[in-house]
Amino acid sequence: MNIFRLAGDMTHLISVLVLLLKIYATKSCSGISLKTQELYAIVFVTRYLDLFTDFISLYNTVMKLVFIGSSLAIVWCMRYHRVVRRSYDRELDTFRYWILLGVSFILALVLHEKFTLQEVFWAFSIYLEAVAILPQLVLLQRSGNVDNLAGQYVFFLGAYRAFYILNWIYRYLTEQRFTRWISCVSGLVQTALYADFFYYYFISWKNNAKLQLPA
Amino acid sequence: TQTDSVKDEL
Repeated sequence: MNIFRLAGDMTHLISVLVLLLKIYATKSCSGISLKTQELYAIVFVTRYLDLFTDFISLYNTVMKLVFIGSSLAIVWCMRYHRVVRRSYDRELDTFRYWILLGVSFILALVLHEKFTLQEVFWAFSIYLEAVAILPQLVLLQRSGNVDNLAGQYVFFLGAYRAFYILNWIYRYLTEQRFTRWISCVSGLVQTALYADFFYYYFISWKNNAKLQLPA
Repeated sequence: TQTDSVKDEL
């Protein structure tokens, strides 16, 4: 464990907490894409298949349970909670995410570390996470005004993978046999997808204005 | 030897 990875995990945890806060405090999920939340639930379930077989550390196990539990809870809330579900922007959240699922799965069948069920699903979860934010970014552009908590959620979600890139650089420099090309390349693509969001987020922060994404 | 494919990252 290094400071970059810890910072990344904490930032990721903050993004989940911000989203839970928004949903429970405002009883609203306006501006949040259910499709992105469902993709993230799939990412965590397919990535943590080793949850009960490989014990890395208490921290690792607890964080996996938190991410799986929170992502499923958010999907449940947005689909079935009688108050929250009314504020879901159903007509704006129309990204055809089957394409993302299909492409990621095909890519995982071709590019993986070992051709085992666990490794193929792990690679699938890495590729899927890289593009899982797309429905959310499209929804933010369509809904125009971005409420603070939704904006902060996306900001922290993007920042966490940037910390992980620093972590991979650090591990590559300090550990001889460390190579995680699948994670690194996907992580770079994932962070790049946030680039324009970060730019407009910074501008809105500098001008102390509401976050406006160009349609 | 521990294979480096053990996923110790989240």
